[in-house]
Amino acid sequence: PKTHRVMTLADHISHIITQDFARNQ
Amino acid sequence: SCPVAPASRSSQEVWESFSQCFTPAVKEVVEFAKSIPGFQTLSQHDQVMLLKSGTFQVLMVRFCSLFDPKERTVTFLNGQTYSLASLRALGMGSLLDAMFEFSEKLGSLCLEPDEMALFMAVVLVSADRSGIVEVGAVEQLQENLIKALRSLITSRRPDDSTLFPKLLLRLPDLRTLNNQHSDKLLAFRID
Repeated sequence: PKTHRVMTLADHISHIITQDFARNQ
Repeated sequence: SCPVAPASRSSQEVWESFSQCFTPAVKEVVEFAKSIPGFQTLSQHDQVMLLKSGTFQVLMVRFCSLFDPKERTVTFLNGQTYSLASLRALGMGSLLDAMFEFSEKLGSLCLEPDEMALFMAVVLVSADRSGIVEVGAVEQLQENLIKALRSLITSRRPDDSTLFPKLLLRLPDLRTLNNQHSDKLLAFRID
């Protein structure tokens, strides 16, 4: 069975931004 | 891979696909921010805080061009097109209705691409200041960008003194959209 990670759009945006800056440090 | 969700795709699959649409779009906003003159002179902390507060609003402006009022469809940045009816079935009705309304208002101003880009820069640096450490630096950047936008718009349309104020009035519209809809839920499949 599939499982899903559920998050708000705001949290998703935050997550992508944090990842991007961490990757580029 | 499919422009309009066929009956064979479950609503769950469509929802997962819709959720994924936001990922490349957010990354593009981060790249766009880095290209704004002066943005990278802000502290990294403040860059991150502005992006967290403002990306949704920048996306709303960006997504306006993907709305087709005649066909009542929305095309996302991965190329997939969804009818308003199919998206409404996913529970995004109130957000989409608000966006169609916003995109009609912004669209009526008939901005050129460079004006739209500068407007998006203003939107980003006008985002909520909670968590910003060097508020003065952000305010100076915002002031510079607003001046540049005013200069660009008024030099192109010297006879229309209402356009720039109308454009600035879209900023509170965007904040309202953000407050009403950024807590909407997305779902990502974990394999």
